[in-house]
Amino acid sequence: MARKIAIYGKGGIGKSTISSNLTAALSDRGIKVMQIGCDPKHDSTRALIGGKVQQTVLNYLRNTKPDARRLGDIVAVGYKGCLCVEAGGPEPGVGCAGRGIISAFELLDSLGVGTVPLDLTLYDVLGDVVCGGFAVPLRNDNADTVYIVTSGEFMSIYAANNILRGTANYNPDRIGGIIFNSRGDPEEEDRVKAFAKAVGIPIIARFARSNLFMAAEKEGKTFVELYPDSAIADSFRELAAAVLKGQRYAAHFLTEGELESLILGRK
Amino acid sequence: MARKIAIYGKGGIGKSTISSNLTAALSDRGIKVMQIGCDPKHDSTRALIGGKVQQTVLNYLRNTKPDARRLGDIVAVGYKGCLCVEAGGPEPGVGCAGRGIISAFELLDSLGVGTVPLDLTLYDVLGDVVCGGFAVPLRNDNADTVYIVTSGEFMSIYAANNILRGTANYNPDRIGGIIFNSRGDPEEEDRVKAFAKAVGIPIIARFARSNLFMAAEKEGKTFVELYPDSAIADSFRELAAAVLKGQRYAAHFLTEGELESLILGRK
Ligand SMILES: Nc1ncnc2c1ncn2[C@@H]1O[C@H](COP(=O)(O)OP(=O)(O)O)[C@@H](O)[C@H]1O
Ligand SMILES: Nc1ncnc2c1ncn2[C@@H]1O[C@H](COP(=O)(O)OP(=O)(O)O)[C@@H](O)[C@H]1O
Ligand code: SF4
Ligand SMILES: [Mg+2]
Ligand SMILES: [Mg+2]
Repeated sequence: MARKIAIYGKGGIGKSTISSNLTAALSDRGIKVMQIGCDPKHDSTRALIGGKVQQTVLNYLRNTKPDARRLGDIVAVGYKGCLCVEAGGPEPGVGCAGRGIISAFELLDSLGVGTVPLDLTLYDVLGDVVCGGFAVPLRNDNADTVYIVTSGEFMSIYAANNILRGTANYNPDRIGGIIFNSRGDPEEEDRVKAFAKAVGIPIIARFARSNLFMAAEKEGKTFVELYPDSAIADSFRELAAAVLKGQRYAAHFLTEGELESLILGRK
Repeated sequence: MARKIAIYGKGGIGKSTISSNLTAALSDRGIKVMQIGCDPKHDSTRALIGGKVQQTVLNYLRNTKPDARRLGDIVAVGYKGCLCVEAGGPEPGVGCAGRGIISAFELLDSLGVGTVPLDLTLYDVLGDVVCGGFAVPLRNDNADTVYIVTSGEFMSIYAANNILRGTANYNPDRIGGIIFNSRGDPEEEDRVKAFAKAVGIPIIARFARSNLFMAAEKEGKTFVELYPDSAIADSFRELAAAVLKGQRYAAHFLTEGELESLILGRK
């Protein structure tokens, strides 16, 4: 049964890092993955295709006549045969920032992506605002499981809570878990644990802040590819196993007041 | 001549902290300010009204019949007589996240905000995506000057660059300056300086990371009100003077490639 998962989180929190490493770990197991970058920053798949930034779907649509469009032009083959797509985003201020995602979903559909043999599709989605194109992966037929990447910073947990609210509006029983990607402050862990407990969703993976991520980024490779024998690579393999197991939880969320008093001890 | 300024930046970067303190410093000078929070997080004006979170315009619209609506219901009087409004945001996943801003502008207009004697209107606007309602303050008749709050973190500068691109799409000659609000990492200053130089826009204020901001937040007051004799309060007064002087610059921006190579030394 082909799986479709969405990875959401605040911009800059490490979604693409987590996504591309998860894809690499799954690909190492022979699982056929398509990773679709859904962030106007369009660099989700970079570490899977040797550090290159592939052409976005939005750009491709602008430059290619309808009858000349081919699936192969927007799908890049990456690490161990995984497939890579970048939706792209419009010029800031010109239309919905999520428009690239809407266009990408439509084009992939019309070019027959449904006929590509895949085990898992992974959407790497910007979660600062859960609206317009950014909410498209949340639709029931688009993702069976939603994972949320967060650090222990208040704004990141605030975004995670918003993503839970957004998901609940479509189908509340599809949360795969919280992925804790630390910024390196010691009090982060308690905050994420408190949040996870309050919303009844487990932390299914933990990644410490490490300078080696920057090194991997410079090499244009995933951490899993560059440091396969490291503890962090093991953590990505464990995350891959958890994703394949596919356990899901209800999308509970807190009110803003509850969140502030829980995380910041306010009121 | 009544001024209208917009303060943009990545979510969590310190826009509301900067905005409310700027409003306080201007109010200390007897300048009549209206601060309008344009972030779904709707806590922009909290420090100006004693730590309370005022009712949002969106909420007010939902609960009040059209003929019962009064300007006084959505405008709160705050510190030294400044006026405060919160636009609010919709439920995540339900419609455009910027919808509260659109509704707020429309309601304020229809209830006669144009007749209120004001020296300056300040919009505190979420800048992660510059689209939909979040781009409304950028329209020419809405803001004569745009200020951008950033730290030295890449994602914050990336957002600042996006805001410049968004502003350029409406009217490129309205940037009042960059406000550097530091996270506390030593390399931040060089990054912000390099960015400011590359886009030809000066850093008009600098704020170091300080635990006193959290103390002020706990008290429900602005820094300017709680620590009037501090160096930081002086910096807010200097920022107020710069805002009143109103010098403006062209909204130059970098390509993503230029930004990455400048800030991260990539490629
Ligand atoms: N655990 C970590 N330790 C150190 N750096 C990290 C870690 N996770 C991510 N990064 C770095 O943070 C930056 C942002 O990560 P990215 O995956 O692009 O975020 P997003 O996709 O959420 O915008 C990248 O430079 C990345 O290498
Ligand atoms: N210079 C600073 N030093 C320490 N904390 C700060 C500083 N600037 C802002 N903060 C804190 O950071 C948090 C986010 O600030 P806020 O103004 O609410 O951001 P935004 O409005 O951009 O979302 C608040 O808790 C605020 O007190
Ligand atoms: S729906 Fe969301 S992404 Fe689209 S215009 Fe509105 S705020 Fe922007
Ligand atoms: Mg990304
Ligand atoms: Mg704010």
